Amino acid sequence: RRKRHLAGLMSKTRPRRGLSEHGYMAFSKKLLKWRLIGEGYSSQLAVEEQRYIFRLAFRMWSEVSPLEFVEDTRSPLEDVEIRLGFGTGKHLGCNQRFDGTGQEFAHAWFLGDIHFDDDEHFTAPNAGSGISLLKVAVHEIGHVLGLPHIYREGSIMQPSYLPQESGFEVGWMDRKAIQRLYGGCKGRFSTVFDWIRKERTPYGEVVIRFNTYFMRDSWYWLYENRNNRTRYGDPVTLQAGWHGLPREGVDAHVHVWSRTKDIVYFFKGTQFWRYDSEKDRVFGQDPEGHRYPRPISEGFPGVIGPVDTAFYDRRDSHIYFFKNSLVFAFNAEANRLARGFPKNIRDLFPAVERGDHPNGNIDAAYFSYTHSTVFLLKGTRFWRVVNSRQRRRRLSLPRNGLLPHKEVEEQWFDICNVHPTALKL
Amino acid sequence: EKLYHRRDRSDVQHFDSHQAQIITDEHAAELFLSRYGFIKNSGPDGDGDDPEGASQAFISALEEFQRVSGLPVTGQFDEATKEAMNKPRCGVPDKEMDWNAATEPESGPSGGSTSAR
Repeated sequence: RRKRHLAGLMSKTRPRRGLSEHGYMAFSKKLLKWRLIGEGYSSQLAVEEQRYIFRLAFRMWSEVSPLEFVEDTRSPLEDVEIRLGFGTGKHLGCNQRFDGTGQEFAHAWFLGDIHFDDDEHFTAPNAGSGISLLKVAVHEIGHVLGLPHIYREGSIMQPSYLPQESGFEVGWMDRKAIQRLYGGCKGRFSTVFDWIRKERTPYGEVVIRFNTYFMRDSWYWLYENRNNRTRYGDPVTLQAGWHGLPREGVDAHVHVWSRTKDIVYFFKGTQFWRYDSEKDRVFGQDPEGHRYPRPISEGFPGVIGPVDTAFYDRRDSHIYFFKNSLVFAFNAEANRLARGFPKNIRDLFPAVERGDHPNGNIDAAYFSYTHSTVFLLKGTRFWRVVNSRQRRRRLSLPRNGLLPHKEVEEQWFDICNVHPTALKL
Repeated sequence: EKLYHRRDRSDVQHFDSHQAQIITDEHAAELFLSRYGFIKNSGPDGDGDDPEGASQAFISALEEFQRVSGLPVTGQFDEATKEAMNKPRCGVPDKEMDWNAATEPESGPSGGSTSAR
């Protein structure tokens, strides 16, 4: 009776590590170490291939959660949170024997051990046959992070293995499940912009396309507005996608797009670059003979770099440069500072709700073609600028008024860092 | 001679590998359901004093497994259920297991030290 009573007490006092519907937050740390145990290598794949697949599996969870993972082959094993290994039958001191080929192909323990049954035929991603080690690894890591089995089509956490679809990714449902445990991804951005490109269809028509980009120091994400998530496999380094831009990132992107001009600029420090959207690299020398980078004061007299951010307002063909609590409006047609500027940001962009204002030093001023409005971002928040449609509906709204702030992560989802060692996967 | 036709060796059957026991009868099915948490607190052989209750537990566990696996809920160990049980799968239980029960057999040597940390 005493033993039963004690057992009952224990189950009440410590959090149940069973598999409740949403799982449990297994780790309170954001940076987790993992290791493929030396005596637990698979006999079927090269060791480097195994380690690559696990690095990719961890990165895939990192891309959708605030967690970062780093492979650690040196620290004492007890300092490594997640340990992976292969074995057959009785294996790695585990009390759950593997059953040979078929049925159970892996299991995970909530203390961070993941075992793979080496009698199964594990294959590299997209091999088209066997059992994808990547899919199984993502599934078992999900368990170690605290996710239970999820019986929904499309979830990687389904208990039974589904043959490899090409291009397997962590789906929307699993993203929400892991974010329910660890929260969404937060962080400041260097700049946010829509990049416009003219493309020619197979029929020779010119169509105009855009994509949304979020930049954070030397990384960037392409954001797929239609899918409400970042592009699979992002972030990538700035060098990989924006040739010629400063390695450490930019302060601002401006696209001057009018009847007479179609010019893309990037700003960093006291200099600026002109970007060749056709060749997808910065101009060394532009058609007008200017060599880049150039001093901002030379190209935009009256504006002193570094700037916090900037955007081009097609309504009045002005570039608005933000610097601390000041805003410089620059007439892009007349190529001079507009009269009466700089102005205080609170005067030019008044708060619709008293006191709800970024008060300068913003990170990004972003005109979104998806939302047809300007957003001001600062830290983890954004303020939406009242647009003409909203002013028609509510005449009391001031011009360029800032609507009450919201959290960036509630509007743009899954813009998550990965550990630098996983960046180049 | 071990023949290799495909570069990734995926065509080579591992003749010397063990095979998981195929689930073909209700006894094996009961083991499966117990292992993955669909049957609680009693092993397949149970303590034998309530066969009616055990079979009802087996049927309801079977129905639950069929439900979460998207199969027709028949409560019968039919072909579709057999096939689903034999699919490659993760070894983590599907249902929340009562750790104490799972680690502390009902009968067995007293002391049950396995549940003590």
